[in-house]
Amino acid sequence: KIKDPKILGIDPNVTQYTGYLDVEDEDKHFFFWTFESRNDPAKDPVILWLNGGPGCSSLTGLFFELGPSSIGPDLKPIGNPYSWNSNATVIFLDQPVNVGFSYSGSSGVSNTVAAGKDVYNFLELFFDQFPEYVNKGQDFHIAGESYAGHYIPVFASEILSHKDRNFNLTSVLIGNGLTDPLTQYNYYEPMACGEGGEPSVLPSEECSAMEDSLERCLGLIESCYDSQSVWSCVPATIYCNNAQLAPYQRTGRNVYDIRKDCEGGNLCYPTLQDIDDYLNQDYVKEAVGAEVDHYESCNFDINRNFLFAGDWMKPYHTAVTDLLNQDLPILVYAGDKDFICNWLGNKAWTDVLPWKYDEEFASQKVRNWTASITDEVAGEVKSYKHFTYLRVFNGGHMVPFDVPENALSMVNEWIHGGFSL
Amino acid sequence: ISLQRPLGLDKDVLLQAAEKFGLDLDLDHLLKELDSNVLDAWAQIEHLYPNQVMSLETSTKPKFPEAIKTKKDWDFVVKNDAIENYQLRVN
Repeated sequence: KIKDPKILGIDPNVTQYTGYLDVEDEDKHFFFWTFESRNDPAKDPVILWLNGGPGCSSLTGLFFELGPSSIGPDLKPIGNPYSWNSNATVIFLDQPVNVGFSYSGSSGVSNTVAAGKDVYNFLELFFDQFPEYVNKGQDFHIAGESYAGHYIPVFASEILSHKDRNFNLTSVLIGNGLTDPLTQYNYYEPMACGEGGEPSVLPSEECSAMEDSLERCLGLIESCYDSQSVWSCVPATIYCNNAQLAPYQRTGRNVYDIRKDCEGGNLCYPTLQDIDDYLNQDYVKEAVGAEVDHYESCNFDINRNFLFAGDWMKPYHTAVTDLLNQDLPILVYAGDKDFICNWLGNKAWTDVLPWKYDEEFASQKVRNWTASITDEVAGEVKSYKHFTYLRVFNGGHMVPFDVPENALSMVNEWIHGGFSL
Repeated sequence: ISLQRPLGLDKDVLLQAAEKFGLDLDLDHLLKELDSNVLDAWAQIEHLYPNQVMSLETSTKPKFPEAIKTKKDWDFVVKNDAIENYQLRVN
């Protein structure tokens, strides 16, 4: 018998489920871990959380950002009072296959659209098994960050295309996402060179070199948008990432937080290694039923494969247009100390996105956002109808890690407050 | 040994990329389809970033195939006739 994950002491007072979605004919197996709401699971909404990468495990979100516990250096759980399951049931899904505890015996996907079909089928079967999370009309949201700015619009579109689905999709939340590269790649130089609210971290000649290469980079992304061919999208990715991201990376600074240096490990946060070490312990793997004996927070083969499939630069923001035109509420939020998916670029793409109320949205004034938990001005918000952009002060790429109280305020206000902040 | 071509690429980079992508490359057709900006970028990429050209690959193989240990004692196994080939195992 697989042990009850509650024995791990991670939010032991809430019901939790772990398991796998199996795609039998393709030999694909997706791992998930669900924590019921600490408040009222029979009535509270459900959130599906997705980390990005591409190729990074959503258990990073669980243990590093918004889940009920973090992991200390002694590999023991530390409770998180600002977990997003305070007022919602939260599902963490490792996808695509070969990420985290998910695996495939054969091969995996290397593009966002293929990943979306698997996620839809996961949700159908999950709510088949647990109808109590939807049969009283509870809301269901998808939230994620980073490369999930690609995933979420496509996954939501896939869900809405199934009219006979057994669950409702109520809204989506995209944090520090990469969604419209053609717009967002304009803002790496300003963010690194002192126009994003922090002092420049690059010498002026590096800033000039980034400016000089931008026109060509944008031309290549445009070609990718036009053709969506691997032949156009791959060189756009290689050229633009080397021209616009590499100068910053070479400084040794943390790409996820412009205030910090990159310390140890691939992802610049040494505590991520504690999470890997924790999840690689036999008793933990037994308790969650993991069928993969070796856990890694990010699979860089997947990252490379998405990049070389041309997925990185594709115009998935067009799916956001479709979702907004179908009246799906969307929150785009961005911690304002992040470099790699920075707030300048995220604000810019929401301002130019075509949708049925685009002119009205663009003309809205930015106003202060006061977080309900701390009662402090914690950001700046711009909103019209069901589309909202939020700049989160003092947050890096992973907002719930940097400003946990304000991140919980944001999500609670959004999902319980009629999609306004 | 050329520092610009440390891996000794001996084919045109587009042909090499097609091989890595697992695609048949009709070069004549491709040259008409791609604009000069894209073709120039490919040509530069071959020289500027040869390691990345060498690592072009889009299929994902299991990283640790020997480390997969299927478990049987699940509390629920859920199937739905409307979703063939899929099942959910829950603890």
